[in-house]
Amino acid sequence: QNNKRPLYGTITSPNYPKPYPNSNESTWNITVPEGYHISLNFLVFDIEPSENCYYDFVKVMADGKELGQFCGSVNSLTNPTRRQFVSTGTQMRIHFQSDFSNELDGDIVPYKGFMAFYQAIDKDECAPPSDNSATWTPPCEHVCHNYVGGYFCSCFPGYHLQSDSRSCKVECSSEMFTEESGFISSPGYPEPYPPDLKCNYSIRLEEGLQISLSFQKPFEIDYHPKARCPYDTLEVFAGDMMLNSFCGSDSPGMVMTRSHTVDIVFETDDSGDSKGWSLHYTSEAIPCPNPKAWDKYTIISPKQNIYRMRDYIVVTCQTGYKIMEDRKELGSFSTICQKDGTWHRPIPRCEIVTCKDPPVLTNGQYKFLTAPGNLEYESVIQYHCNEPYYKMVTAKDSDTFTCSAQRQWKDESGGNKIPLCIPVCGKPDNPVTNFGR
Amino acid sequence: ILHGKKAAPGNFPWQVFISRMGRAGGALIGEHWVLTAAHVLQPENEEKEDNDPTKVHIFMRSLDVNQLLKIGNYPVEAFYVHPKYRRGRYDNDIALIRLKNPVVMGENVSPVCLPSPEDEDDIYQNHRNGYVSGYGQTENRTIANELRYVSVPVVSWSACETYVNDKKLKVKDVSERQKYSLTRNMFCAGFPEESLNKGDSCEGDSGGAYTTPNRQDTWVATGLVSWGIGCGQGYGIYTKVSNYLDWIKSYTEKD
Repeated sequence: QNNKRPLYGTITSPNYPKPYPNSNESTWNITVPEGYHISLNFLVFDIEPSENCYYDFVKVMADGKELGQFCGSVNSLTNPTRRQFVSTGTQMRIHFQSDFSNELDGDIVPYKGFMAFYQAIDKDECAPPSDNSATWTPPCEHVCHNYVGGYFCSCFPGYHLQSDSRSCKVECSSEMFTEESGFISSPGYPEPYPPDLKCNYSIRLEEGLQISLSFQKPFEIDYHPKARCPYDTLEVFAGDMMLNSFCGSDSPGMVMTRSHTVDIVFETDDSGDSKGWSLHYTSEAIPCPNPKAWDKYTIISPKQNIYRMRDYIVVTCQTGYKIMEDRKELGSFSTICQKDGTWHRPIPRCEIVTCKDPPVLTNGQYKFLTAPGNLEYESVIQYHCNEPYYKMVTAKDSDTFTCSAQRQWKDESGGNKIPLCIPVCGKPDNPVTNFGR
Repeated sequence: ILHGKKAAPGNFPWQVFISRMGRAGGALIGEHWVLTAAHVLQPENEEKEDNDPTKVHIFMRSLDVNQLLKIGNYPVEAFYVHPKYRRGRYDNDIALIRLKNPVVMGENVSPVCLPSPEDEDDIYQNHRNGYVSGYGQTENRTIANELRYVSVPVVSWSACETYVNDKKLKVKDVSERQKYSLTRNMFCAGFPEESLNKGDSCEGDSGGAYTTPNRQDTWVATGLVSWGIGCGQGYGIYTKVSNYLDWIKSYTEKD
């Protein structure tokens, strides 16, 4: 009789398991929270039998109705142990009553009484009543979701749940889409759309993107064969310009808007039974022209078939070449495809690098083994000392130097120390000789 | 040079003409280095030691003194006298002169080599001939304005020692006698026949190189003209360059 009792429990007759007292009346009121109903089972039942259970009995009541009055022992027909009592509502009442004696043929008979188990059971509010009562009203206008202890409602796409948490209404006057792709459909699609709609679906994407609309099937908007869309209309705007208006049952298929702002306006009159429309929109950036190298020394990466907004390329040169932009040498170069489909910097050129004049060798000189005077990458020079008065000393036995990609003259080992010319000693040009003997 | 010959161009391209208190010789041993005798730079007759390098004038590139003077001198950056040299004695009579600017070698000027340890047995052996050149006094007691040279043989150390000691006995002045000391840092070269007109180096040749073509026919500076008892009257005494290779290289190899 306490509302705060747990969601399950047992009820026993007075003095149970000892015989119940005479002239006793007891009542139990079971209450569970909203969203539940009550299930009751008798586990033990031993009440003085009588015709119509007139003397002693247990009465079960729920939902304003009496579910039965019971007495007897295990095998009697009026015993309720094989039944499950289930309430529709949140309350159940058990009433026990005994008369002044329990005698049979002058002998006192002890009756044990009863023990019952009750529990709260989640109520599926979404399910219609099993007795198909005509008065049942679904708890949700569109979709009902049951959960333990309650339920909630939701609406079909394009509809909004109203403040009563039950009914759904179309609200599509300012639908905004900012993802680069997505789906849009008429309210309730593919079920017939409601009357008196004035929907506006706005797609707003970054400048430089171009939106394409792909209308799906079924496509069905009320029309008249001899007048252009007199009832319901679907209009597509690109920016401020209307591209087209549609009705009927022929899907427009693909619509290329070439704009990054699109509005789809759908207006219906007060009648009709058409299924409506749906579309998948996608967007693509404006492609930039394929970058072309000016010469075979230019390396463009990454290589792509199409370059679109935000794609960028890096230009490098082959070894021994340098990047030149407007006669200015660059350490590195990259350019990005802009929203208007142009590259933000034109592709530069690659020019061969040159070395400075080779270091002068004191008491020696160099000569070109490649084209004389050419200081470009991979030109080769060889040093010589002024013989016979000097001889060469080299770091790694190399007198040959090549103009490297780093614009330095390097020997075969990669060193840049030029040889030394050191004087030859003890070798006179004209040693003294005596001819006379 | 006594009883020598006029040198031809290219005979002794290492010959350096040094002018300080008087004339002297030297030997070019590298682009920056001239080897000479210590007493050329710190002579006995100088009142006090003067280490001013600007007073040392170096000439090269010609065999003619007048021409040398016209060509001009090679500025001296510094000179280094052997630390064990003492004025008035001739032991360790060796010095190095560092030139401010490198010498550009050619037909008329190129260095002489220093002897290698392998050369020693060859170039200092008794009777081994070598050549000494210079602009010093000739047999006519005139100075040579053109480079002259003479070939003189090495004399054994014992023969030289005997010769020097004999001469020493005839000297009465004690301080003079001290100069007559032959050390192992010296060797003698010349002819024993006193009465003959024989070749020798003489005053003005000091510091010049006594050179020997070694077995590889490379000319090496075997000695430096150091001292003697008169000229042409016995052996000339030369600084033994091979004893100073480490000292020389301690300077030159820094380059």
